Parts: sequence; C-alpha cells; structure tokens
Amino acid sequence: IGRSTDSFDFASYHTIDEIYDWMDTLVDGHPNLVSKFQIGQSYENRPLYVLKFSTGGSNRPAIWLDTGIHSREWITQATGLWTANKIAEEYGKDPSITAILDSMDIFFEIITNPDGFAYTHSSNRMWRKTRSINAGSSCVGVDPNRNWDAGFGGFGSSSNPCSETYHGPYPHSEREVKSIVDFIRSHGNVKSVISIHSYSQMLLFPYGYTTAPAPDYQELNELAKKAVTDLAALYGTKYTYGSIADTIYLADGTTVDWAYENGIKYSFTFELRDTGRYGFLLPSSQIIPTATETWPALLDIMVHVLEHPY
Amino acid sequence: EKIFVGDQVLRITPSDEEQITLLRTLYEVTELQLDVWRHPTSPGQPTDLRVSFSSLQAVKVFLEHHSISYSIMIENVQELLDEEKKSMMKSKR
Repeated sequence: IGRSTDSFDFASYHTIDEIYDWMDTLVDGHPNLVSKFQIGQSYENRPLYVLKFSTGGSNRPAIWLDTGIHSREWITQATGLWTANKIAEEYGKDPSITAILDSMDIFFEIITNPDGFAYTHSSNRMWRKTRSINAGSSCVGVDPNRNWDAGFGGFGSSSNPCSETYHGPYPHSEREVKSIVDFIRSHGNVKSVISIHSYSQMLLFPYGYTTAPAPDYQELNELAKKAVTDLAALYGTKYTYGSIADTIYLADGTTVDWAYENGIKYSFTFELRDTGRYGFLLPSSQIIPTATETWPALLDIMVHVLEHPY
Repeated sequence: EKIFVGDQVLRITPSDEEQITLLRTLYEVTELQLDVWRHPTSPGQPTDLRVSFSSLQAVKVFLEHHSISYSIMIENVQELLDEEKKSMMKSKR
C-alpha cells in the first residue's frame, strides 16, 4: 500500500514510531527534495534522524532547525512535523521557500531528544531532560539545553542531577547534543541555527550566558522584531524578543550561544504559543494555529539568511 | 506510569524584586518537589509552577503569607492528560 502524507493527521499528537514512519512517507513523497539520515544514537540507542531538504549542489550553505530538545514540549515536535511538510509542499509554489532551497539546504531534526520523548509517552508526560544515568545519583537525565559548551556550568543551570536544569557532567556529555555538535562542525557551512521550544511566546537570540550584547545585536534584534510582527499578523499572538539574558534570565550552556560562538551568526530560539491556560499541555486543536503563525516568522529568518551571506 | 491526580499549575505574578527573590527561594526547596514551568523574570511577569497535590497547601500558604498574587492555571493536571490521551486514541482510530 502506497504511503501518503495526505492521510497523516497534523492536528494530533503522535508517538515517536508514528513520527519516524511519517518521515519515511515524506521522503517517499518528495524523493528529489527530501532525504533522511542519521546523525547518531541517543543514550538509549534510538536513532537521531535528520531530514535534509536539498535541491542539489555540494555542501551548500545551510539552515539547521530543531524541535523537541525538551521532550515534554509536545507542541514543538508537532509544529516540526507541520513545518517540515510545509517546506516540502511549498517548494516550487512559494517564492521565498523556493529561493531558499534553490541556494541553500535545510536540515531539520524533529525529535531532538527521542529518549525523553518516548518517556513522555510511556511513563511521565512531564519529562524534560535526556534519560542518561548520572553516576552517584538516583536522578536521571541532563537538561540538553544547558549541556552546550558556551559558558557551561554557570548561571541558570544546576550542578544537581535532580534538577530540571542539570547541566551534565561536562559539555556535550549528552549524545543528543554531541551528535548535533559533530554534525554542524563537520558540515562547516551552517549559517543559521533555529532551535524551537515552548512556551512563553518569545523569539530569543544570544547571549544567554552573559548580559553583554552580542556583536550582531542590532541586526539580530531588527530581524527578531520583523519576525514577531509577521507572526502576530495571523492571530494577533504577541511575542517578546531580545537576548536570552535580557528577556528571560542568565542561562549558561544553551544551543544558540554555542552556535553563535561557533560562528553561526543567525542563531535564534523560539518559545512557541502560550494561551495562558495550558502550559506544556496545549490541546492538539492548537497545533495547526501554532504552526501556521510560526511559519512566517521562520520564513523571515530564513530569507534574511539567504539575502545576507557571510 | 506517573500520575498527576490533584496536581495543579499555579500562575504566580510577583509584584516586585523582593517577591521574585522569595519565589526563587521557594523553588529551591527540594522537599516540595516543585516543577517550574516558567521561571520568574521581572515584576509583573507571570511564573508558572506545577505543584503536586501533597505540596499544594504549603505553597499556597507561603504565597498568601507573602501577599504574592496567584491564580490556578490548571486545576487538575491529570484531567488534561486524560483528555490528551483520549484525543490521541481517537485520532489514531
């Protein structure tokens, strides 16, 4: 029986098996645009899959997207599915995504923390961290968004393995993090990293580990302003924006700080929709509205990256 | 499977820096097993906190004693999880 993305319900939450199956369906449906490859294995040996959107060329400049690094933020994986499908469907139709993919590649890791995600389905819906065992502690897991080598181990992270913000024993101790680090480094031509979280309606950029402004603060701030304005156009959802340190609090060891410090200028992190009623338990009826409103903001960033080569 | 019957999520709005400091102190009390969904940032900005049923009374007494404003964002976490599960099953069918 031929598989089709048409029968997939994007307005529902799905298990990891369903999502991994769907990835194959997407690849089958767009063989000249989408491929799937593995960048590593999780602590519990689940494959870390990345979708590659490419129209050809060799080692083109690239954009990295990831969702679900905090496993309980289910709206992000669901938004990731919708967005990946949108990228594939709109190539050749939407002039912006077509222009991007004619010159650049997009890499998309939809389930960035598969062990945690599986655990949210089987054992604890509120699980945020990885599932690695911590020597000398009965508490499991590391916060994969405190595990990056950028101001590792300081403010806004914890040295207590029982904390939700435990930074881990050393930078990139988590396979889920190390695999991305290795991939981005070996690729060598990634120009933008966009890491998607929920919830609190923010678009953030470096730095998180210091209150000092990033050298590209002005440009990143202007771009964030445009993106949140366009995001609000659909449903009036209001985002705040700014550096992580100014907007939330000092947070060390985050994805976007690592990316920025490794020369990736356009490093952003989203905090998706909050209706003020559900937190991490956003009803599935809000998946499509959340994904739909986020799309123009993502496009703004990606188009800017395309138009501002460096 | 961990269940969350009677757990609530409180949306707390500190009015000044002093209340933010008090909340940060509260969040450090490991015995209460608090799950911070959204950390306190600045006065007037909400912070969300999942509190297990067994710690609810202690947390609410603390907040009221210090006149820290709060509302109940999620009345019973498990009810929402049950709805979520039901909706997934329905979609799968």
